[in-house]
Order: sequence, then C-alpha cells, then structure tokens
Amino acid sequence: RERSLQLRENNSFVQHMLETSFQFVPDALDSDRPKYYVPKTPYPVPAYYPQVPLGVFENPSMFEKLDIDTLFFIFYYQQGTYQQYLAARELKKQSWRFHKKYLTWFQRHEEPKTITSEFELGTYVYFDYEGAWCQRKKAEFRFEYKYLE
Amino acid sequence: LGSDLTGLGLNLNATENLYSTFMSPFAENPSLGAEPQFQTPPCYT
Amino acid sequence: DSETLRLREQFTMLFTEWVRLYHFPGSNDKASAAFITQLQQQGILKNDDLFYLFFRVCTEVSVESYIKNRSTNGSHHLAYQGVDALARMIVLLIRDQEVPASGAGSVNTGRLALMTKILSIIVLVLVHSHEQRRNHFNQRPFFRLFSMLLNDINVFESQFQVISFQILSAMSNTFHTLRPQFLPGFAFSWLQLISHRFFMSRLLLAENQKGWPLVQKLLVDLFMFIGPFLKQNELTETIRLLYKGTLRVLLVLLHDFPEFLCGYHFSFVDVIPHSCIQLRNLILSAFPRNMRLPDPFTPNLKVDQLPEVHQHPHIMSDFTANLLPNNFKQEIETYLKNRSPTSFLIDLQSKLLRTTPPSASDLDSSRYNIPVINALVLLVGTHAIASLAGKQSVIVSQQFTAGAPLDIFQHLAADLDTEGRYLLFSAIANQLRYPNSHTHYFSCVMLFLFAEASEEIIQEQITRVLLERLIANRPHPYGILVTFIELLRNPRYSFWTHSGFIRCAPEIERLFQTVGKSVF
Repeated sequence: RERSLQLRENNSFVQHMLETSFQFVPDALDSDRPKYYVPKTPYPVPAYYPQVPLGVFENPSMFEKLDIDTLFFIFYYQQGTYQQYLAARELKKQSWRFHKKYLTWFQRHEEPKTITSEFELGTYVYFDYEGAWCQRKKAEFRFEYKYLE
Repeated sequence: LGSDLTGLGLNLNATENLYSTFMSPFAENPSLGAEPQFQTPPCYT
Repeated sequence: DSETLRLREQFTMLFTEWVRLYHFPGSNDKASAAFITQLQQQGILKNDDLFYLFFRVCTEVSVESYIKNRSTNGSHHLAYQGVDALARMIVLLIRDQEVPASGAGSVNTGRLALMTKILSIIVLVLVHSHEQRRNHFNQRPFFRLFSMLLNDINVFESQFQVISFQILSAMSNTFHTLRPQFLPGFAFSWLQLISHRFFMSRLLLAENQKGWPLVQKLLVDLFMFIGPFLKQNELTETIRLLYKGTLRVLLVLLHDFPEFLCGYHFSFVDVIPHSCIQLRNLILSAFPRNMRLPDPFTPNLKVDQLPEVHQHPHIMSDFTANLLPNNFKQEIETYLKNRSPTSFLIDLQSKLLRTTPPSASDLDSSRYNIPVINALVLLVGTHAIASLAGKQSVIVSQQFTAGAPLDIFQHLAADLDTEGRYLLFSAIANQLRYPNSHTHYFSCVMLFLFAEASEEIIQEQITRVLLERLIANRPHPYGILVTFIELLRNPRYSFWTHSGFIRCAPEIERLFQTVGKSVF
C-alpha cells in the first residue's frame, strides 16, 4: 500500500510537472538566436571591395599614423567596432577628451583659467561633427568633469 | 487507428534529408526558422 | 558564508562584464579571447570550488535575467543575452583550454573534463530549479542554453574536430540524466534537444555508427516515459502534443536514418505499449535505403525467391538480456539443441508470467512479461534460422516442420490463454519487416501455425494480430502485408472458409470483403 501510495504521489507529480513543461514549451524563437542572413553563394567581389575591415586596422600603432580627421571619421562612422575603440584611444593620446553630454571631443586650446574639483573653465577646441564637420574654438567654456568620458 | 502522418508537416517524399531543417518536433511546420524569414517590401513587387 | 557571498558578487560582476563584451556590436574573437585568457589567469578554473561556484553563478544569473526579462515582456533576444553569452563562454573556454599545468593528459582530455564538469553544474541548477519552482519552473532558459551550446559547438566544429564526438557524447549522457522520467517539467525541451539538428544527426552520422547506442538509449528513455500515458484511452492535449512530437522525430529517423531504426527495432518495440500499433508500425516499416521492395500486391509474388530472404538483418539490440534471469536463456538453448527435457515445454508458460504486479507507470498492465516473450520468440527464431541456413525453401524443409523451435511455438500457441497467445503472435509479427531471413522465417511460422491450428481461436487471433496492423494508418510493415496477402490468397490455408470469425459481425465481414477485393 505504501508503495502504491508513493507511486500515485509520483504520478501526480509527473502529471503536474508535465503540464508545466507543456505551458512553457519552447518555440522557434527560443531555440536559436535571430538568424542573420548568411549568403549561401556570395557574389565574388574584387579584393579591392573588402567585405570586412582589413587586418591592418587591428593594429593600434596604425592609428598613430592616421590624421585627426580620419580618427574622427572612424569614431563616428564605425560605431561599436574595435576600430572605434582604437580611434578613441588614439584621440585620448593626442589630448582630446570626450564630452558625454555633447557627445563630441574637446581639446584645451590653452591652459584653463580655472580648475576646481568639479570643472575647468577656459578656451577649447571642439569637433563639430553634426554641423560643418570641422573644428571650432569656444572661449569661456566650462567643462564639467562629470561629463568626462 | 493512428493518424495520417503525412499531415504532420514533414515532406516525407523529400529527396534531401529532413534532419538539417528540423527545428522543432512541436511546430506544425517543423522546419520553421531553419531559414531566415524574409519579407520583401511591397514596393519591390 | 560571507566569503561565498563576496565571491558570488565578484563572479556576477565578471559574468556581467562578459555578457556586455559578448553582445558589444562588432565584438570580435580577439576581444573574447582576451577575456577568456584573463579568466584563466585569475585561476578561477584551476580551483575546483571556485570553478563550481563561478559556473553556478553564471548559470543562475543568466536564468534569472531571462525570467526577469520575460516577466516584463522583454524581447526574446534581450531575454537570452545572458544565456547566449554563457553558452559562448563555455565553448570558447573549451576551445582555448590550456594544457593542464600538471602536464597530465592531453589538451583534449582537459577539454572533455571541463565540458563534463560544466554540464554537471548546469544539471545541478536545472534540477534545483525544477524542484524548487515546481509549477512555476520555466524550462526555456535551460533549453536555450543547451540549444546554443549545440549551436556553438557546430560553429566551432572545425576546431573541435577530434573531440566533437566526445563532446556530443557528454551531452548525450547529460540528456539521459535529464530524461523526462526524472524531470517531467523539462520533457518538451528534452525531446526538442535530443532531436536537435546539431545533435541527433551528428551522433547518427558519426563514423562506425558509434553514436547509435547513445541515440538508442535516449529514444528508449522517451518511450519509457510516454508509454504509460499512451496506454490510457483518452489523451490529454499535453500528451497529444508530446506524442505528435514523438511521431515527427520518428518520421525524421524513418526518412533519414532507416538503418538505425532497423538495427534497434527490437529495443524500441520492447518499450512501446502493444496497443500503440501505428507507433510500432513506424519502426517496423523501416528498411535499408538501398533496398527496393517489390509491390506486395504483385500477383504470384514469390517472396521466398527474393535474394534478400537469405540475408540476416543486423540486430543491434541486446535482445537476450531479458532471458538471463533464472538461467532461462540457458534452458531455452539446451532445449533447442537437444529437444529435451519435455518438462521444459510444460514449465514454459509459467516462465512468461510477471513476477511483480503491474503498476500505473508500467508500459503495460498485462500479467505476462512481454519483453520476455519478445526475447524468447526472437531467440528461438534466430536458432531456427541458423539451422535452416542454406535450405532453399524454409517451409517444406524437414528441419522447419519437425524442429525444436516449432515445438516451442506450437506448444505455446496451443497452451497459452487468449492474452498470452495474442502476445505470442504479436511478438512474431514484430519480426515481419522488410525482406530478410527473419521476416521470411517468422512469416512461415505464422502461416504454419495458422494451417496446423488445433482450434479456430488460434486462427482468429493470428488474423487479428495481422489485420490490426494493417487497418491502422500507414505506414505498414512490408512483412505484415506479404504474410497477410499470402494467408488470403493461398488455398492451402482455406482462409475464407473460417466463417466463425470472418463473418462474426457485419462490419468485420465488410472489412474482409474490402481487403479481399484489394488483394485479389
């Protein structure tokens, strides 16, 4: 009797849990990550149309040779890539600082007039990436450190 | 008497294999999701 | 304790950093590899306790983030960020496994050990969640984790070349551990995982069929679980979906890997309730892809002249295992060899009965031990076929009609009660498959028992066993078709004179008329 009770209890557990499994049955979205189109027969393009960044752009020292405009270009047009990271690192090396609020780069044009623990005040050069895609100078600008990336 | 197995969504007369596109035993269309689902914008028709 | 708490926090942060890095757009292999190297250098993987805690935390964090995300109706993709990242981390860790510091063993040994340890931790977390959450247990994040592991192992297969089979083998053992008998709350995920396109097919396509026993074990697990439910007259919606899933998996096997079903037909039929005729037919209908079956309705088809009837099918199941208790196998073989002692026949019937009463979770509620009957029939048959080797025609051979094997069959046909006789004929019918020496021999046995029957009930039951397998929806095993057609056509059996059972009811009579029409 004890054994049959145990079995019956087990059976109800099995039934119960099977219903739970049924309730959460996986569907197509659960089994794989969203499919990215992977061409089966990609059209052969000449080598001068590379489909992926050239290996040379993996090398940080390469970025030391790029001019400032190219660094800005990579930073803004290759977002989320390793190259963006390397460009940002090089910009920092060249004393540019990223302002999180204005989402652009600033460089001291001269020694700041005021420096506190919260901010510094002075004349800066900043990169106008939205307007004319050029560098501009701005006097009496207060750079708050809390926006320093 | 069982059921008509041809109605389970598998192409039993296929010459190529079934397993490579078998995504789920529980889907009415078991190979759904094996290939990306593309919708072509109407302006392309 | 506080130390564990501190470690948990540290590991959670570490894992969160990995998730962020993994999902960073354009994140590349270099960055991932750098993180994995950092992980290895921190020594987490070298110390067992840290190792277990780290992966337990990772698994729990990713499962919890899924549950939290889905409860706020986040997108699937977002919800699985943690799980996907964990799968990739595991695969990269295995790929970048260092040579063990001790130098003992090869990198591959280390890789497999790592994989096995991690899988055991995932099982631990899953079982814990299954027990704790009960009807709130959500299998999906675990299903996703295993699915993505299979996915990523497939992506990096070229780098796992040598050990990819061992890795799948480790996963197969894990799935066996997670089988529905133990974890019913994971049943639907489990069936989807064991039939995954990067799992089942990989095992079945591995060279030398070395993956077949693994798949066979998992399918037996499936039948052992679903069998008792199929015994019930009414199927709930849940069971119906599980059953449909099972049918689909079998159809894929029947279409792509018929030789596998052929090789293990005995193991599968043994764990399918005898009332599941279509399910059993599905397995018995499998035939090797290089074989062409002549139309069974061809007039004057001489099955015994087909070359295949002299070829032995490859039986991969260990079908005598159920005869080993109480030395039963030894006794059978002694009788087959010496055709004595006669007490063997007298005691035979009692040896086919169960020793314990059936319970609800058994595959059948018969008082007979059906696997023993199945095994007896196949063992006797294989001995008979061996002794008949080289004989041009089985049915007229002296050895067939006056041999010990037929003694056994005839004795059981005459002495068993109705239920026992039905199970005996069912066991014989299980061997009627594609043209081969077994099908041919057992077809002859079935027809011989019909012709030599001392009572009409024997003939009726033989007819019923054959017919019920033909009136079910397709597929129909070839051996059943040709045997039944021969029974109807060959005047030797004077089938149509048995009005006792072919005209016992108007619908039965109509059925036979329809069948007769298609046969003739």
